Amino acid sequence: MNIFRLAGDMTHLFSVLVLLLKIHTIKSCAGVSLKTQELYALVFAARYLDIFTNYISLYNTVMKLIFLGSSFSIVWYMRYHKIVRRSYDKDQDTFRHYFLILPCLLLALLINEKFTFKEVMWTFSLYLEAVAILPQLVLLQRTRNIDNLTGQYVFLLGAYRALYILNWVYRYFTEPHFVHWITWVSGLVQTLLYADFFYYYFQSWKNNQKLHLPA
Amino acid sequence: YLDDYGHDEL
Repeated sequence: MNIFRLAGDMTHLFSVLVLLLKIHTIKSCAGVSLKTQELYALVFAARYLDIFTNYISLYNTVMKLIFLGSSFSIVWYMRYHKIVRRSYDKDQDTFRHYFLILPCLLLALLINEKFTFKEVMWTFSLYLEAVAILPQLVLLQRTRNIDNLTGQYVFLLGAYRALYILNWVYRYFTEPHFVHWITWVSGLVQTLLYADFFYYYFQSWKNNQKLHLPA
Repeated sequence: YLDDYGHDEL
């Protein structure tokens, strides 16, 4: 494991912790898209089908369990917790996430490295993760005052993706035959989706103003 | 290729 991969995983972990902290301690999920959270739960469920059959390392197994557990508990909090669910901006969070799932599934059936159930599901999870942030970005654009924790959550998620790209570049040059086009292209698409957000995030940080995305 | 590595990323 290289430093970029580890930093990427830790940033990913922090993003989830920031979100859980907000939900658990402030008992609010204002500005958080349930659609995006449901997509992430689906992403991890589809990707980690091999969690008990394909052992890589203790680190991998523990991290997979954390991502599965945290994504499903965030969805549970937002849907069923009697206080948290009241702060959910249901009327603003209108992205049709079902329209993302079907094309990703079709694309995974057509473009994959091996036509097996687990491999297609794994590929599906990559495509879906690439676009899963869209409902959240749309919601951010509609939210007048984005609170710090929500802004940091999205920033950390974007940073995690950028670090994974550096990890791939590093692995490409250090490991023989490390070529994963599907992972790279979907990862690159995913990171590009954050470009606009990053621009406004750094602007607000530089000018010491509250984050606000123009419509 | 994939089989050499499995999916070792998260």
